[in-house]
Amino acid sequence: GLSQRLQDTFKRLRGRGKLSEKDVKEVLREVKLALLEADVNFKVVRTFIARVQERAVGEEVMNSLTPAQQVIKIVRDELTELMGGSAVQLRFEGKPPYIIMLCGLQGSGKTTTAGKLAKYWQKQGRRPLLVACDIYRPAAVKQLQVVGESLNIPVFALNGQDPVVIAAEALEYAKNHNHDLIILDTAGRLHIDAELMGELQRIRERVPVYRTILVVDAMTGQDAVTVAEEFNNAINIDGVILTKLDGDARGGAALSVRSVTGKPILFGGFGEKSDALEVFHPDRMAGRILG
Amino acid sequence: MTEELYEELEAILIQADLGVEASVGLVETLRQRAKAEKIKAAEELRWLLKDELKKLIGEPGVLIKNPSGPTVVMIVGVNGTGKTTSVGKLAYHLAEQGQKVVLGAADTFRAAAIEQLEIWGERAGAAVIRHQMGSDPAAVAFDAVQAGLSRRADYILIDTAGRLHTQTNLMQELEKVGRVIGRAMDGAPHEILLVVDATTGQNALNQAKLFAKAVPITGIILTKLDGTAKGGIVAAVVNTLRVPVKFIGIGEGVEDLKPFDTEAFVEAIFD
Ligand SMILES: Nc1nc2c(ncn2[C@@H]2O[C@H](COP(=O)(O)OP(=O)(O)OP(=O)(O)O)[C@@H](O)[C@H]2O)c(=O)[nH]1
Ligand SMILES: Nc1nc2c(ncn2[C@@H]2O[C@H](COP(=O)(O)OP(=O)(O)OP(=O)(O)O)[C@@H](O)[C@H]2O)c(=O)[nH]1
Ligand SMILES: [Mg+2]
Ligand SMILES: [Mg+2]
Repeated sequence: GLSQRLQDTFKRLRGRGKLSEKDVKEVLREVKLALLEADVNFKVVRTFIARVQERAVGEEVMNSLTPAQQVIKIVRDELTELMGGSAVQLRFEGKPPYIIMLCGLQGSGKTTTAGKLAKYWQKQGRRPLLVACDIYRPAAVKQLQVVGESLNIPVFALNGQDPVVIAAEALEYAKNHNHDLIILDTAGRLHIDAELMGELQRIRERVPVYRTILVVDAMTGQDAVTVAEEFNNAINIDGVILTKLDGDARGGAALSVRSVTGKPILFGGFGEKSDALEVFHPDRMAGRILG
Repeated sequence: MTEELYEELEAILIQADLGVEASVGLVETLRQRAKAEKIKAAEELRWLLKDELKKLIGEPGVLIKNPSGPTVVMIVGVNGTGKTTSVGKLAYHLAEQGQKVVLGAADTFRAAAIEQLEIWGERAGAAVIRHQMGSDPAAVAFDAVQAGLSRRADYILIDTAGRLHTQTNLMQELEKVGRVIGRAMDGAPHEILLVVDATTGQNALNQAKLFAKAVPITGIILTKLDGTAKGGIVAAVVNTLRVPVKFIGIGEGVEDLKPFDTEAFVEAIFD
């Protein structure tokens, strides 16, 4: 991995005292390659390298007995810092019911995550209501209903209504049935689909959405930046959930998404079961990205 | 020929998810060709690169047709890539061509997976063979093949549950489904298509390698090309598995499955 490659690089550079500009480039190139292989976006990598450049070839590295390890530590610290430093807890403040709207590309894991969030917050004493706002995908409503049933958490669904109306009706229902938390599961959509992005905007105009969360697949490649940027520009997301982290994707998309939106990654999805949700830890993710 | 130009081209490839190794390799080949062919113009260089990329990705493949009896197609891949939707689209496309299609709902795990495929079956006019949620996927696949044989279907498409290539037990399950299909009919499955999401980065290569260890992949379906992702990872997948890309998914509707076109795919990378 990067550790071995940097060790080899420093072996070659050892005993030269000060690093030449070419040597500096070589060390940084290894870091750049590792990040690109981990699916961090090309432009994000460029910005990141510029950020760590000075430290990565400065005093603390050159005077170290283990310069390769020192570079790794610096890179890892910077990655962690860039992804928010420490875990972020979503707080519920103000007047309930709190509406959480999940959105994202097709197949990213929204419906599954809706169930996980409902269970997670129910354990913390909330009374969640799941809302089926995906009226397009075959059996999407049924999918959420099956998820809700398995968790004994109610699912609000309406036949033949558009998602904006469903969200509004769900809010009324929640108030009348003492639910303090509403989780809107929306249809997967492309960030370049003006009509469907408009639908999300209309939902936010119609009901007071407390938090808008973008659900992103951890194996997403270079496109993560474009997707996150477009969603953020259109509906101002509050946070991100990274799914399918139980696989072996390095997850560079985490850095890309955080980098371009400035919004925190709140949770990670680690499996298909309803308990496979963990608070996101930037430091663990940094280590994983470096591989 | 400036160094900047080569770097620019390398950046395009990397941002298309071709991967660092493949991108660097292609640009290196480009440098050598440019030198050998005395290339002077930037447009010529770009054309050469497209040419090399087309060679790397290879020709499109076509859906296998069993000359004697139904053709059994198994659809596999990690979670959420578009398998069920692609099965539905393929069924529709085949039915439009007058082929008789039977579907096997072998995802017995995920909530409403069976119901989802049943709706696609209705759209395509294809019978759906199913059991209960939680039943043995191999048993469903077996029954689907048997049903296809007795009904003299032209195609039997088996939808399987999404699974991560790192889940050993689920990869073993997939292997078993493949074997059981072979017991229902000699030589089946005739086609095993790996569904890859175009938004996927380098992980698609790991996916391809491990899925190919479990079952003999014969082709790729690259989905969600209607987004902004270029799907460049498919180049590495094709070269590692030595199988062609057969179809692309360009949307969520019945008509949104097209035969792969290498030229159009490469052009889109440079758009
Ligand atoms: N292994 C794993 N699978 C997951 C995870 N999250 C979701 N999945 C699976 O990913 C697939 C897609 O999940 P869905 O919840 O249907 O995704 P979605 O975003 O609602 O999809 P659309 O509504 O079609 O956009 C399913 O097979 C899920 O079981 C995760 O954290 N790990
Ligand atoms: N835009 C777009 N969406 C697609 C395409 N193919 C599939 N989808 C969508 O992607 C989502 C997931 O599709 P599925 O067919 O459920 O994926 P799957 O691989 O069967 O998922 P699991 O069985 O849960 O692993 C759905 O919302 C589909 O409509 C495509 O080519 N383009
Ligand atoms: Mg969904
Ligand atoms: Mg499916």
